[in-house]
Amino acid sequence: MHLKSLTLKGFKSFPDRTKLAFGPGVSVVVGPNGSGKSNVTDAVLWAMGEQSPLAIRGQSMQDVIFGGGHGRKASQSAEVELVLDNSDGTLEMEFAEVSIMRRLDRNGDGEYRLNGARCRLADVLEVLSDTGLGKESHSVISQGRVEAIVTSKPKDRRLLIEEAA
Amino acid sequence: MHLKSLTLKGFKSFPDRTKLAFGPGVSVVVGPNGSGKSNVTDAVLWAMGEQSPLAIRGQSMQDVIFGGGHGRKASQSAEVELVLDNSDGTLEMEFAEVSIMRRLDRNGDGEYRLNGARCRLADVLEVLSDTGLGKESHSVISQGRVEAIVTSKPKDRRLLIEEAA
Amino acid sequence: IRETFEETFAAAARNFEQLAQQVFPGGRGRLRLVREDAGPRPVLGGQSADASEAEAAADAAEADADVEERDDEDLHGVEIEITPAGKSMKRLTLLSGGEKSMTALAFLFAVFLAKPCPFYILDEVEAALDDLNIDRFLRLLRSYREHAQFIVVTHQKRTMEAADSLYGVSMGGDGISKVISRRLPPEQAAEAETAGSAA
Amino acid sequence: IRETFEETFAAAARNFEQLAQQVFPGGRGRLRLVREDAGPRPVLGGQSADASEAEAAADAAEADADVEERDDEDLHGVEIEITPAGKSMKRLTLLSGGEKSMTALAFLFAVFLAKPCPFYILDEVEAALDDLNIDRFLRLLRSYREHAQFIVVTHQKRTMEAADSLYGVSMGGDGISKVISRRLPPEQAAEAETAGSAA
Ligand SMILES: Nc1ncnc2c1ncn2[C@@H]1O[C@H](COP(=O)(O)OP(=O)(O)OP(=O)(O)O)[C@@H](O)[C@H]1O
Ligand SMILES: Nc1ncnc2c1ncn2[C@@H]1O[C@H](COP(=O)(O)OP(=O)(O)OP(=O)(O)O)[C@@H](O)[C@H]1O
Ligand SMILES: [Mg+2]
Ligand SMILES: [Mg+2]
Repeated sequence: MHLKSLTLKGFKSFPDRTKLAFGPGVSVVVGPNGSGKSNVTDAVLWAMGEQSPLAIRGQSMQDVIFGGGHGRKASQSAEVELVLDNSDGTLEMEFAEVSIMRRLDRNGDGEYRLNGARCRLADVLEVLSDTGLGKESHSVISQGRVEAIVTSKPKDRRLLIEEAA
Repeated sequence: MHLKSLTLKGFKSFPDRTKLAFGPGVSVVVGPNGSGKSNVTDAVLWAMGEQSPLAIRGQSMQDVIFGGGHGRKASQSAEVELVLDNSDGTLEMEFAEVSIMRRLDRNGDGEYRLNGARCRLADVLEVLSDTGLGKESHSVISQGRVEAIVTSKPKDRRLLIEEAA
Repeated sequence: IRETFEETFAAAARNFEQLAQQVFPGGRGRLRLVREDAGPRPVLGGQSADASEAEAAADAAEADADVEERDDEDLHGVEIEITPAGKSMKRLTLLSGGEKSMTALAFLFAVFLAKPCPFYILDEVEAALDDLNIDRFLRLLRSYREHAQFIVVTHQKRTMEAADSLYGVSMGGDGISKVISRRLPPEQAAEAETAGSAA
Repeated sequence: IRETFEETFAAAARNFEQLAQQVFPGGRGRLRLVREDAGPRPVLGGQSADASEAEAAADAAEADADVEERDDEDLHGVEIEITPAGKSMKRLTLLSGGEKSMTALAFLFAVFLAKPCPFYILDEVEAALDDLNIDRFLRLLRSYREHAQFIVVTHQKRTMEAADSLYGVSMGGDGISKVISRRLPPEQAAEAETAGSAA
């Protein structure tokens, strides 16, 4: 089971549809300060159902919608799609590929889709937790957060291990 | 008015008396991870009257006393002396040099000294605040804390400016 | 001290506008006094330049008005606004790690220029900065080292090139730290800089 | 899931002991289950090696005893103990920035080896690391890249050398991010590594 692709459209500094295809091994994302690297990290967290705007540096969830720049108007919605390759059957689903899509527009309406079919956040979380990718798993370490494992309470570390288990 | 020297003895990873003499301009402190650079930063904060062990990475204030290593027993007390050069008369004191010394031993007894004479914490804070070096001044930015100015509340930034004023 | 706050703030605000252009070339920034009860202004993208300028003028007027009401002063805080080149002004929180660090450093230097402290201790403040921004930070250090002592703690080689004095900290297998220091003569420092930039 | 926690924790604890020696050569570390109500043990320096070993044995016995009492399990958390080479075990909080990062990474990899997630996203986790520790981190990445995908976000050149695929993110003067990606053939990646280490 691995990450196949990530597609952003209208999300933070990515107004145009941008697809990143991931291969096995180590993928390194580089670029200057402010170019958009951590926005990619935020997109993954967001697609996996992140509920707190603060965790992705916003104050309201609509902050993730592209807000405009020189010569480009603000977008009306943000959309991120995460495609997981399930060809080794890790996920108890019939599909060889699992697509998780999340969308939000300016007036606050949003939706989740699993393989194109509308679903609830709970359905997405269930699929993810089967692979240990749940909220507490820390499979995503955001910028500035690596030392949190050391400064956190013993109880939080236990939750991290339980999530993985 | 400038910093003339910093002397550590029994403070964190400096069991032996260690004196750093500072000149004008830019002084750069370098060394590998864990060598003791930030312990120097902590020593300055501590000599200036830091009251919270957390601000210098401890849980109790006695954590600053050298705790021993291979072949060296723990120290019984920690002492830091900060010497300020007042030859331009910035501080309203008759002295050309102002020495601030703080000491703490294992059973929790501590003292402050101004030019060798015992004094209270309040006296040290008063001398420092005359030069804008008070608690809120942020003339010391600890490791990992630079972004705090941006993530802090507007009220805290106001305090920073008031302290400098 | 109230009067001094206004003067210091005004000077810091002027400095910040200049420094913001230095650390965000092509961008801009400013400091504003805000009332505590004012919630975060909704920051929607897509505002035309004219609208935001009119708004800025209105804000400046409002800020002056606010400052007059002495009895309300306890409600005032300092808001930072930053617009990096080509972007529309967003929440501070959305800025990248490097952008937040540069903004914080610009603020610190802005206050410093208004009212210098005798010395500053900066511990690994450039950790999030890419090479271009580290250079901008070092340029700031070099331009202001006449005004105050800067003690910069770092594990980065590039930052060493800006040093007037160097302090090497090391720890043996015994858990004990040792320091050796060396004052770099001006020519040597300049030489090291040229060599560094050529490398 | 209770049972699985014990198994996963036991495996993670074994891995952590090994990894701690890798990231802190000459040092050691371990994970302990602790009751929530146990306050932080007073960490006084100067304990003789014998005393601390006896204490460790007593702790191990106590930890096993704790684990038996299932009704108390909600009170258990995972404590991390690290002793870098030559130092006596101190509070975790006293560790340096780089040491905290390495400890956190050792913990993460310890849990990962016990129960891998399909992918990991690590955003600038090496910011506090000096060159020696960056190398240790990259060596870990390289040794485990068969077991999971690692997506590493960085602004550091050295980290790029460990890449199987490279994604370059850039932003124009219009505030819009663009990505260009390139898969590095294994020989090319190996070549880049050799060139990098020779540089
Ligand atoms: N909704 C949005 N609309 C437009 N731009 C946005 C939005 N949200 C964030 N940005 C911009 O994206 C930039 C931050 O990008 P990001 O955090 O990904 O940078 P980065 O490459 O990680 O940089 P660093 O190396 O400094 O961490 C900021 O300049 C911010 O203004
Ligand atoms: N009371 C003490 N007694 C002995 N050693 C101590 C004490 N307090 C802290 N130390 C040790 O000092 C070391 C931390 O030093 P410091 O934080 O100054 O490192 P640093 O040079 O800033 O490293 P980095 O580059 O990683 O930030 C730790 O290994 C810690 O164990
Ligand atoms: Mg980033
Ligand atoms: Mg440090």
